[in-house]
Amino acid sequence: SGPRSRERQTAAFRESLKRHHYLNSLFPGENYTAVYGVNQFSYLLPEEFKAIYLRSKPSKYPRYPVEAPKPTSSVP
Amino acid sequence: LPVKFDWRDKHVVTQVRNQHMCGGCWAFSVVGAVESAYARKGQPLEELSVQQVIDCSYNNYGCNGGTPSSAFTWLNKTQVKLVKDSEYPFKVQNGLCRYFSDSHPGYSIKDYSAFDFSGQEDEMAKALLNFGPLVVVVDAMSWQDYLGGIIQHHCSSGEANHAVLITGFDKTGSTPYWIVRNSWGSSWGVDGYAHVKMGGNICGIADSVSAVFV
Repeated sequence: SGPRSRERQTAAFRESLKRHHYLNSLFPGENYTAVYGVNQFSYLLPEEFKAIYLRSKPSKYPRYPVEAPKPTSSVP
Repeated sequence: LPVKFDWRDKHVVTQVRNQHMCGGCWAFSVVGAVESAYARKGQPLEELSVQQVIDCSYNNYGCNGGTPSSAFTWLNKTQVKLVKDSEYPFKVQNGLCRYFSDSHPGYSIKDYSAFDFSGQEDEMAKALLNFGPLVVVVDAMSWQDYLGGIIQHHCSSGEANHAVLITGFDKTGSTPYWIVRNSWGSSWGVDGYAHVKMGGNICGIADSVSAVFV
């Protein structure tokens, strides 16, 4: 709330609209590609969105061990 | 491998939830996996307490962030029993950990596994079938603006920052995709879900993958 916050929200929304245009413009002919537009996060600046919602990190895990094909002992 | 599979069709996935302004995606994804694991074993599908994980998983930071791996380690080491969501409801902020008596009913885990499946997404699909919904950590920066369709660009591996739950995949169309449950409410994306292209480790979806056993 408050005028400063409203200005910030308006600025974030304007930036969002530009971003949507950019994201949607890059691969226009691609099948079923994602569509970007206005949603509940459009009033947040990307850095605000990141600070609130993106609060996890990946962990370094071992590679999944795929069962190696068994060697053929005799080939006819 | 079937061409299409979704654990939702087996009625073992709870409804999409909303983390609101709490950075607890890691807890939502982990609790979602435990809920599904119990439902797969024939228990009633129940919403379990995310707030309990946020408050009590001491090796994480509650609404200020955390990792699924630390949460699974905590659940496994302590054998804490997760209680029902109705008994310990979500309040969008960190709180003091509430303890329950040993006789109080709840849901603990037996073990969990965690692997890097990059370059092996077909194996990852098999793991989804065998082990149930998978917890993954993705780069979700561009998901701020996502409305629908299949995410194929605008995110990268190596910069993951958001934990979610894969419930299925669909390979019937020309662009196969993972079906990913998010925790930003059902009005976001495709009824609260995102579709992410299979193959190519889009958004780092195959880098940090874990499954839980109960």
